[in-house]
Amino acid sequence: MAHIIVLGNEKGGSGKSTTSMHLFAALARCGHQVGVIDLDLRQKSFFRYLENREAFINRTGTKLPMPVRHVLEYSTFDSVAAAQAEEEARFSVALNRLDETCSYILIDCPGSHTRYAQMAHAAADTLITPMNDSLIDFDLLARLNPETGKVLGPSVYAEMVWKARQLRATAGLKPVDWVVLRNRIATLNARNKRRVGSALTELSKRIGFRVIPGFGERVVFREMFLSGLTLLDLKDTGDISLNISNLAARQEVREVVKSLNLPDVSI
Amino acid sequence: MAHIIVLGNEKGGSGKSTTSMHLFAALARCGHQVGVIDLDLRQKSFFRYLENREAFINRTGTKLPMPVRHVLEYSTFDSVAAAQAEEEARFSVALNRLDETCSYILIDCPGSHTRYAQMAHAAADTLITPMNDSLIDFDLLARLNPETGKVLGPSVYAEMVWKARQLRATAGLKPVDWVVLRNRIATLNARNKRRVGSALTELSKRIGFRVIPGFGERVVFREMFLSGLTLLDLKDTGDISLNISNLAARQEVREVVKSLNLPDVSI
Ligand SMILES: Nc1ncnc2c1ncn2[C@@H]1O[C@H](COP(=O)(O)OP(=O)(O)OP(=O)(O)O)[C@@H](O)[C@H]1O
Ligand SMILES: Nc1ncnc2c1ncn2[C@@H]1O[C@H](COP(=O)(O)OP(=O)(O)OP(=O)(O)O)[C@@H](O)[C@H]1O
Ligand SMILES: [Mg+2]
Ligand SMILES: [Mg+2]
Repeated sequence: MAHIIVLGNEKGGSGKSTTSMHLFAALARCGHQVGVIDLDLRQKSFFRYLENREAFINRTGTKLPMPVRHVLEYSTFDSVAAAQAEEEARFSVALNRLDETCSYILIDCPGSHTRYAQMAHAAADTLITPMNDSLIDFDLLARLNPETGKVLGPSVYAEMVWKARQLRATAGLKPVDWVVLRNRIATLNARNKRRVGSALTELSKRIGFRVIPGFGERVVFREMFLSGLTLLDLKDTGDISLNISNLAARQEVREVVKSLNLPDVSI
Repeated sequence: MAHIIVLGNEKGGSGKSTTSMHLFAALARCGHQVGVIDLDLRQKSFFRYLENREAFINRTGTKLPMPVRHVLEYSTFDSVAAAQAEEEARFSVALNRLDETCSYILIDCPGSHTRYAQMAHAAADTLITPMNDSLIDFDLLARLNPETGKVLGPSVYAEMVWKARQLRATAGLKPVDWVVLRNRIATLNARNKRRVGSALTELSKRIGFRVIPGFGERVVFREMFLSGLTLLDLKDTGDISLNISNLAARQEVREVVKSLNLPDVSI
């Protein structure tokens, strides 16, 4: 049974697609065949990144790993109940098909609430929620008392995850490993970073996730979109620009993969 | 007739809510009564920021400008046609009500495609599209040839804006001023910034927007969410931490307001 990793956060621009791409590259380099589903059916940032990668492979002849892609469409049924049933069937077919050939399935969610995203959250063995170091992003997990900074209660995204966990428990599946990954961390300004950090620590105990140090704000994480490459691919493409930021970025990716404690993955 | 400013970009986390908050603060300080609508009905980041501001005013007694908020709800009709008609009516009521007392109406859109967002784009006198300095964000405006970097064609968000402009023309309204605002600009790495910049310049001629230099990546734009303050409010709250980044941020806000060429606004 393939291990299912879901990248989820209703907050837009938190880094789901970027993390999906880099996690795919890391898993592929550990020798795994990776299946991927992009649930952001309008934007498709993750699948667009992969299209660019495929175009790069075709025009340069460079050997680079590619995942097995499964494309999903929304149901066009008018009735909500019929549409939901059709989407559940399609989602289930997608997982089964990818499971035939892949040891890992990566699912990138949109920055909005959709039925497919809800299904993905229930199917996740590992749920990764990237977030900016910002109390605006934090607000989607939980509301804080603006005067004391204490947690008042869960917000819309945490409630969605809770509902998915209930569905998972009802289905008799083992509990999800919910990992919050800090992304676009600023090099300066320790105060804001500490505030978000302590809010996350307090909340993690209450709603059951663990926090891992993630990625700094680094242009190398976004400047290779057109070529479909990630910094992990630079050995194969012969581009050995090993500046300090790239070395640090590589180490960040390694640390993230290690802290995910994934089966049959050694970094 | 109030001047309607819409913050739109289907790409999540591009800075719509952050720009909405700072633009509100700037307009209020120019003496304008500002009406606001938050169309991100699930996340409500802009209205949450304003709730925190109101709580700050109440507990500290500080005098700070507040906007006139109008809350919209989705229609619960089953039929898509009936829901659309109800939402159009509610949207129209919202604009008329705010127009009674406000010279400016600010509408913050979600990072996804909704009917209300489509209506807002057609109603906009000024449409501001913030975006990260990233070809991943750019991909929602237009697809680039991955080999040559040339524009291949419009993407899903540019098509949505085009459709809104047609609706606007049909309604006999004067053309929208579509402004793309660069946000979270990195201090280093000129190469990526140049690539995005030249892609924007080429696209702006083809699909009719203008580009304005926007905001740098600065913690001051996000660290005051809990108090509901912006850096423009710090004079009133007696917090005169005038470090270099804050002075630069203040200047960036001033430049943005100036380049928007808004009626009865002098900075
Ligand atoms: N660690 C990082 N360093 C620099 N830029 C980053 C980093 N992570 C993400 N970005 C940039 O931030 C923006 C948002 O990232 P991304 O598209 O991965 O987020 P997302 O959560 O998938 O967004 P959406 O909600 O729209 O699907 C993109 O322009 C991306 O290139
Ligand atoms: N100029 C900036 N400097 C530093 N941080 C910023 C800046 N602009 C935005 N941010 C941060 O980036 C994140 C995304 O910004 P914001 O919520 O305003 O985007 P949005 O387009 O409204 O997102 P959504 O699509 O979810 O509505 C937030 O954590 C915000 O605090
Ligand atoms: Mg994405
Ligand atoms: Mg927003």
